[in-house]
Amino acid sequence: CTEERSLAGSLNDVKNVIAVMSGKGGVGKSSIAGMLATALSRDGFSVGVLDADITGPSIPRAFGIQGGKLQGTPFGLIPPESQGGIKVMSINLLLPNEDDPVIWRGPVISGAVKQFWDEVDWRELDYMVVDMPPGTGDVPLTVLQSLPVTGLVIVFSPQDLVMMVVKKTIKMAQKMNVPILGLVENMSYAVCSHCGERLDIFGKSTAQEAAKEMGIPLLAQLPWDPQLNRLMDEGRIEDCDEKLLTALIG
Amino acid sequence: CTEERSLAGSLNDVKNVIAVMSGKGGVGKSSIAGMLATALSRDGFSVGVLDADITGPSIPRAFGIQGGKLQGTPFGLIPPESQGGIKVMSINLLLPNEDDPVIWRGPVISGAVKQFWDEVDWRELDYMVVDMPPGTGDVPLTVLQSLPVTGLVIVFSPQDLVMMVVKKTIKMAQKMNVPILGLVENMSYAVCSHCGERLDIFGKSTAQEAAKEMGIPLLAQLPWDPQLNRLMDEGRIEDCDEKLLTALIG
Ligand SMILES: Nc1ncnc2c1ncn2[C@@H]1O[C@H](COP(=O)(O)OP(=O)(O)O)[C@@H](O)[C@H]1O
Ligand SMILES: Nc1ncnc2c1ncn2[C@@H]1O[C@H](COP(=O)(O)OP(=O)(O)O)[C@@H](O)[C@H]1O
Ligand SMILES: [Zn+2]
Repeated sequence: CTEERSLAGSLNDVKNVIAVMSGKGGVGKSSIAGMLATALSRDGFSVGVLDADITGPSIPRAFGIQGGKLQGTPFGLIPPESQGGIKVMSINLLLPNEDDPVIWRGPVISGAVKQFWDEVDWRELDYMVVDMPPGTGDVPLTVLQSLPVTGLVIVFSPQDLVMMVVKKTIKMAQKMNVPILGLVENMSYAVCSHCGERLDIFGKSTAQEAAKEMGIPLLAQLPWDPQLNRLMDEGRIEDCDEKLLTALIG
Repeated sequence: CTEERSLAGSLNDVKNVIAVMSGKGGVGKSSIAGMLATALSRDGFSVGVLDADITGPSIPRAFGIQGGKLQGTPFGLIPPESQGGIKVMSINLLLPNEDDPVIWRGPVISGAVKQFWDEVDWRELDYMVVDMPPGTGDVPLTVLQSLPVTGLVIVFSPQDLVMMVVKKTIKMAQKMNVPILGLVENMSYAVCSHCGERLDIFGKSTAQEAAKEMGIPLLAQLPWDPQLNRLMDEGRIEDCDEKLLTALIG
């Protein structure tokens, strides 16, 4: 039976895999994953996004891609493309409605993530960006063990409570010898749209000191940006501001 | 062998179980769970908090409870108490350091949550508040199937993307016939600390319409409150403002 290896995924050739992780939910992993993919695609690279957050998927909505009629060939499920040509695969593309729940246990969830890597017809990609779910459970374990991850981008916001949980993910990556490309602090501060004053809405940022203490580069500190929130809700992450992208990948 | 049923948990008598859920991370589940427990305790009820977020636990930190030397008797693990007498159990109380990762797969994670319910010596409680992890996977499934949940409090913040994911949890609860006590919109708006202007930091709230459309009561709309953030980081959730508590439980 093993001789009849399926053709699915056999034409895939992914050069780099970057997983955007945090451990803590709601810090901006999906937003940053979307922006990173957009920045790499604008620079001329071929990019795919694998939405590994099976029970809380946001990637199709961020890129304005509707679910429904996915096509497949012997080479695997064909991933839909965003307006900018970024290939995307997510559980929400396989559900009748985007707000239908996926009520699965760990082994089924991990299996789905592996199938998104192994059995989707990605073809040649310079970069695969993986949007990770919160926590250090089944999916993070499966992705770090089974995908050839080049490196991690770790996202956090300025609260102490968030950093406490994010450090769990950093220690997990270090234990599993997966390289950390760098830290991104998101929602570092806000600017009042009325009076222009800078507001430390989450408290004073300690990102510089934390990054130094852990010996991990701080890649970017992104401000609170109501436009980014709007773009995510409207499926237009690819229209995000050049300034934000440059802040993210320099 | 079944004759020698363990004594652990045999003196427990929990009258009501309220699970604080969302599906989406970072919307304020732990903060609201902490505030709800505080409000009920101030009203004279005996309260426990079960931290079901095994890989992203924030409850011990919210209540300022250090981990380490937990005691046990034949009746089960003794849950430490907060300053206000709220009993708490969390995986972070069993780890040497609060930022150590728990790298487990679904069955082990669910097992831990069941043990927190079955084998901790809670004794008599009027209310058990369960702080849920994001998603609709192992732990939500275990809690909704195995604990006698009285009702759910569903937390969200104003973004469309958040509501799309939160609806998955609502549909899950409805599918499993678990009552929803109501919705809480958190971080509905912010007030600039400099000029006092009201800022819709996450976009205009549509909570009233969403609640009406789903036929679920909207229990509260909590503003962005930098003090709440500070209290969570400093382990002083029990000092939260009477105004916020009244807004939460009326
Ligand atoms: N820098 C930012 N400014 C404003 N809103 C943001 C920012 N980053 C994220 N958001 C919003 O916060 C919410 C959570 O972000 P998301 O990317 O879904 O986080 P995660 O993937 O970590 O759960 C989304 O509604 C998003 O639009
Ligand atoms: N209404 C609020 N105002 C200000 N900060 C808040 C508010 N609600 C939550 N937070 C902060 O946002 C972060 C996420 O909240 P948390 O309760 O941990 O969410 P969840 O449990 O859904 O992940 C915490 O750092 C918390 O202090
Ligand atoms: Zn202002």
